[in-house]
Amino acid sequence: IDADADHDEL
Amino acid sequence: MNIFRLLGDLSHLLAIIILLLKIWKTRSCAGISGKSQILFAIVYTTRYLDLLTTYISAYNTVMKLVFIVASYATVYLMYVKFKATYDHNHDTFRIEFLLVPALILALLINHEFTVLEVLWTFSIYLESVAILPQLFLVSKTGEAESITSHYLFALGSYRALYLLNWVYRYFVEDHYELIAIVAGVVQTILYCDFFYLYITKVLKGKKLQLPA
Repeated sequence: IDADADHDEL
Repeated sequence: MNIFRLLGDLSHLLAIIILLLKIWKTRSCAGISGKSQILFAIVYTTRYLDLLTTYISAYNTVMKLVFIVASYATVYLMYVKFKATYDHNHDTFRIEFLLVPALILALLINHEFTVLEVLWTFSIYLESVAILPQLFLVSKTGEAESITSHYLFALGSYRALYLLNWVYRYFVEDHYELIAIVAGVVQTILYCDFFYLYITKVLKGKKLQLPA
């Protein structure tokens, strides 16, 4: 599961 | 992008437009907490600093810019243009009680100890409680105009819809972001009492009035 911090949300 | 996220974003956009139109059309910001609006301006500024470093999509960039500009426009209307109508006697929530804990928590619990990441985390924590001065103002005056209620309902729905988006992404994309999820749950819980009043009163054509 990808739990890292790529903030693609608003 | 999934339907929950899109509806959440549109709901967020609708809330901001309702608020700006309300202030502009009535030439008044009575019943609106300037403290909450300042907190939202801080939230968007600190969260969307990644506009300068990361490109995600045109949609993402445009929405971020709209949120930043609209939040500053709201603060300008409240504190400069329609200052005389601002309800500062009732808007007495001490925002340092939200800003300081959000900052400390962001310094302690984050994905990565870098300036941008800590500020992103701070904005997530701060957003979850940024509506408190507004809810405090409503509870102090004991009522809210219908248009203010619609604004609050749209704003609250946005994070509730994001919760569905996060459930969807967890199962479909194997993706989750714990900090945003926990803060989003807190944020949505804060609106529950208001949601109840909105559905039982405002939607039935009554004014949102708190029991004395």
